[in-house]
Amino acid sequence: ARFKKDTVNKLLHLHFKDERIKVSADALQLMTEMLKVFVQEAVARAARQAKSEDLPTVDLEHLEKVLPQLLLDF
Amino acid sequence: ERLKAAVHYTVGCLCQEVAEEKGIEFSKQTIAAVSEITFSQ
Amino acid sequence: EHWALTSEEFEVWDRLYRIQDSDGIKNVKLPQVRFESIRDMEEIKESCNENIHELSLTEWRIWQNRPFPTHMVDHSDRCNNFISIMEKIELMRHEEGACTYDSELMTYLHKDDII
Repeated sequence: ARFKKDTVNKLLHLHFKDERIKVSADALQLMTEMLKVFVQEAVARAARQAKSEDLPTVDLEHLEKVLPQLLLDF
Repeated sequence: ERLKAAVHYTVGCLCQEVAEEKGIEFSKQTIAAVSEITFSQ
Repeated sequence: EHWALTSEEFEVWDRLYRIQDSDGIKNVKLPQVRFESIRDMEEIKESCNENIHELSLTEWRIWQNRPFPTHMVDHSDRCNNFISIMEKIELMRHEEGACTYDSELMTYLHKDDII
């Protein structure tokens, strides 16, 4: 699974003041990859926390435990 | 909201991949939370 | 538009991921962060929608004095700083009476180093 480049392009344009700003193909590729890495890191860390507690399901609290350090790492 | 749904869908698919790889389930709320965090990131 | 979900993707999203009222669970959002020292122009409206669970960055604060395992992305310097400060705070929490940090540093204080 991966983010569609058009979706990431749309996300970026949400925050541009001037909608005529263009995002180069490389920048778009990099942002798309970065978003995927961010999600995979968040999900893997939360899953590892749930497994360390021998639980079958990753719940909000497992994500909240790893969240402060995750946000500081990105 | 449509853009959020598009992000949420891909986050769900990525969670599915990790779930299969690690043999663990993700609650709906966790997937929604990861999507919300990704959107704000 | 290419950026949006196709009808098949929308169907999957609606069935598997979208939080429905029938799920009996709340939607989720990140806490609003305010800069105490710089009053935001528009005051952050405290949207206390009881149907939304606000993710907590402090609920597990006493767990933050050690690095959590990482996956592909290592801890940043910022994060390691945060962890070491949380560790200092944790140690201080167990102190009785005077603060050792204070007394340790005072021995290095030179009058002409300060105004």
